[in-house]
Amino acid sequence: LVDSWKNTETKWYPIPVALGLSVVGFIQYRRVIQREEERLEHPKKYVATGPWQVHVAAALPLRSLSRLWGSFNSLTIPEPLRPIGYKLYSWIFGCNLDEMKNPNLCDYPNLSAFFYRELKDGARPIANATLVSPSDGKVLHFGIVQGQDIEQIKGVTYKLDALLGNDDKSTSPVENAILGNSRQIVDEEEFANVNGIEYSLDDMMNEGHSVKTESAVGPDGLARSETNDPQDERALVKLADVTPDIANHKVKPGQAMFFCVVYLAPGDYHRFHSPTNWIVQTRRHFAGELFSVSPYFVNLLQNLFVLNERVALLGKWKHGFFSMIPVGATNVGSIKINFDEALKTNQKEDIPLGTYTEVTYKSASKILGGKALRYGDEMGGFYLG
Amino acid sequence: STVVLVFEAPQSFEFKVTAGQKIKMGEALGQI
Repeated sequence: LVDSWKNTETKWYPIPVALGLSVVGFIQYRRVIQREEERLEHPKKYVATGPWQVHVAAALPLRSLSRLWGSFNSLTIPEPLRPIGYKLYSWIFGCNLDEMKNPNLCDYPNLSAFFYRELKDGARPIANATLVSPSDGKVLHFGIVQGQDIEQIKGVTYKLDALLGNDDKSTSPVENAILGNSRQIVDEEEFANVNGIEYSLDDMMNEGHSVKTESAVGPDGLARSETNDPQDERALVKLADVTPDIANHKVKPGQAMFFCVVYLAPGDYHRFHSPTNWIVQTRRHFAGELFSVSPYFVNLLQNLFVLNERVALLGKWKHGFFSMIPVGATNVGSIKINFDEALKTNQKEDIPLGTYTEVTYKSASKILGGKALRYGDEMGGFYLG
Repeated sequence: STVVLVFEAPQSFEFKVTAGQKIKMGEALGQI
């Protein structure tokens, strides 16, 4: 070995080595340039404007804190401590333990499970109304969308397109990022999540994920209204024929676009249900921050609902366009949609702010063109962290 | 967390709630 080390002649080839280094250097240089361009196009962090509380919140790693909070609350609590712990939580946040489906507090292994508790059957009767509340909570704001503007608080608005996204391809990438419109279109039959893993929507829908859909749709492919149409009880609602302008959110003559915001406080039942008979045709998962959405922050932070991570479910009801948008927050950053197992929210990946991934549910029902839901059907919920 | 609803409806649609009101799932939000 020593002999080889000392006596083996080393031959240097300067030109190939220099060429190789140049190629490696060029590749690295190009990668850095691309990365910087992407960073400029899609800001990954919200640039805070507003009072000092907004700057403090924007400086915090809210998404990481949210995931940490979720992990902490998923730790198993020793059984003897569960009743007293959950009763204390209920006392602080005003939970009504009498309406829980499973009243045995020892059966909830951790606060996350208790937080996502189910209610007894019949605990929430569905009213005979055109539109019912999708969840427990407090009505923050409601009204008519004026042009493109949705009022957040008096005098402060955000754009409808920024909340829901649109199909306008004429805007620049930077504009799109600000508007929340930079999107990754996903094929109707096969779609990919942000990790690039492919799922077959048909597989999901045909393997026990659409049991409720079948009960909501008759053999003729029409959604059934059972209890909420007193004039036409048990009539078939011809949702298949409704063709709203989902892409551009335009309303027909004589109609208007309405909005309503319901805030779920920490002690509230955190599952959400269908507020009417409707068909979900598209899901848009917007990457974003996880600011608090408490009434205090709603008053403080402009564009809050278009900054936070959210899932826009777009579709139609008998009056035209219909959409429901669960918006995440710091303590409840994860959104679950029961009929969409591919959806993963509050993930570690640093996805550019304002971009979204789009998935269509057309293959759930060829006739209706989406996933049919009835009044009160459980759609999903919010998880801690 | 919040749930935002955005929907098209006839102009005769009326909300049956007030801002700040507590509401339970399934209670009436609006009526035509």
